[in-house]
Amino acid sequence: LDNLGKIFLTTIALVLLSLLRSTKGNNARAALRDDIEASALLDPLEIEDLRFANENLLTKSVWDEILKEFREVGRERVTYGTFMNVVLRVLRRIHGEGATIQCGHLMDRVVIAEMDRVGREIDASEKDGESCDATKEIELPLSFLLAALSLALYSTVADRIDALYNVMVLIQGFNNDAGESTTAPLSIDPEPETLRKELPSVSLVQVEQMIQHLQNTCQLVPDAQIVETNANVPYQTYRVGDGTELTKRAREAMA
Amino acid sequence: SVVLEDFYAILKSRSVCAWGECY
Repeated sequence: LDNLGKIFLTTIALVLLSLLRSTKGNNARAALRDDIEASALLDPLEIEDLRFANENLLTKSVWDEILKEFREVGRERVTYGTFMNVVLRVLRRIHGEGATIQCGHLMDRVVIAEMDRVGREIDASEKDGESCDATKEIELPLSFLLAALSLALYSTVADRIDALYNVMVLIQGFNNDAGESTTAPLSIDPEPETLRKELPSVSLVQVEQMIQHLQNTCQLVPDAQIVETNANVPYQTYRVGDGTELTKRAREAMA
Repeated sequence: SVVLEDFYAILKSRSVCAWGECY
């Protein structure tokens, strides 16, 4: 009873401290979310524009044709030029001469940013490098380019997931090579349920890479990309997680 | 390894929330 005042004041101080800590943590998270939004290459409205502009052009069936064409090409990494040649060849075969990706500059923006990033990495690894001004020649993973193309794919979310899964199956086919189990059914199946049972599984690494590609092509919401750091004193701090971390967290939640 | 259903669940989980659509 002699220390009642002290106990009371200590309790108040602790409550205030925890409130302050929580506010600082929330502010840090909100600031990071704003950063992610501000630095995004595309905003959600642009993505919507890209998708609607290609409403009649890039549907799931056309996408399947594109994948078939890339299966013929048989390369896991291609330049953007080669990639677009193949895509346009399929589009023109289906929709006639002159068909092209509408609002393609939005897709270009995402791909060029990736080429810059890869170019910088190459420059950094080859110190006295012939600085990559030949960005056009940089080869990017086919899975990344297809993830970028999926920005323009006009379809339901379920179909889009199918489409991306087929991309991973295709790439896995290249890896396994020898041509055998590559022949994953590339959809246009009237009974998707049957198809799903037939689809082979893909490696976890591929899934992580695909999530990373989706992140790099602005297809994940900012909130989902935020992960907690180990620093929680004096308040919790946050950072942007990569594909591996986001996949791990999702799998933990599923478990 | 991951099958299509798992991939679907991962993309639609709150941790990934692709295209803003999550459970």
